[in-house]
Amino acid sequence: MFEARLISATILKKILDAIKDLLNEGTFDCSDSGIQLQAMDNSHVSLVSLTLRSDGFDKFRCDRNISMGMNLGSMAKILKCANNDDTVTIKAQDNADTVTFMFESPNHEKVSDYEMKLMNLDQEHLGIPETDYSCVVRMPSMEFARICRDLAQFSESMLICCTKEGVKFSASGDVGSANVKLAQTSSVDKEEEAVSIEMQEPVTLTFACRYLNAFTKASPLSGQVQLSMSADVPLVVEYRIQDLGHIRYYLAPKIED
Amino acid sequence: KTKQQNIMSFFTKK
Repeated sequence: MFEARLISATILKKILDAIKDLLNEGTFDCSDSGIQLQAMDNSHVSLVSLTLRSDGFDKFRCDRNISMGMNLGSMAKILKCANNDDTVTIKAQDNADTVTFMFESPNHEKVSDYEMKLMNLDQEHLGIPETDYSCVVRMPSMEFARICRDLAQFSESMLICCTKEGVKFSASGDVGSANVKLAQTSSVDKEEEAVSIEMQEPVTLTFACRYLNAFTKASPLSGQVQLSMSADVPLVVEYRIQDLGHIRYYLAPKIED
Repeated sequence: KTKQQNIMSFFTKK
């Protein structure tokens, strides 16, 4: 028996919004430590890794490890039926071929359940090595989203250059060129507004704007985003989900042809 | 001209 309850459906809606542009389907691996999903986009350029810890749920029960392959478009249809303040419970029997989403209104007067067929997905799991990154940038997630949106107008690719002075995002194309420089903040009123840079070695890498923009769909999950970079390895874009876990996107860099 | 690399070339299959 698997059962996981969240007090507010909003968080699940936001998580789905953060992955459904990149992935058509995904396998949710459930164990007593929580729920994990790891999947590559169709082009095998990026990898999404979602971790939701069992202690972050209002209720969590997982008697036997189960893997539930879900069509994320279908899951989105179901979650649309939940109000933001509804409690959501995800339930499945051991070896079941369906999963049930149950939504309860705050006053418990309306209860709805939606059963969805599970899919058998033959997904490859990749081992991600522990890496000490040359540069780790933390910045407001809305600022990162804004920069990705703005620079995507100029080119398919964006250069991210990180030094101890700051981080610079650049794009150039037929229209002209764009550069956005962010310096480390010295003092801020709110921690969420801070830009911080931990640098061992300066790094310059090129990435596809389309994927970066897809990652920024996770912005509503967290006030801050963390970018981890080293030469010639994938960028990690991480959004922490408060008290519940995180979503990490890995993006392969572009290289000179 | 830049070439997009594949994510699988960086990670090992489990």
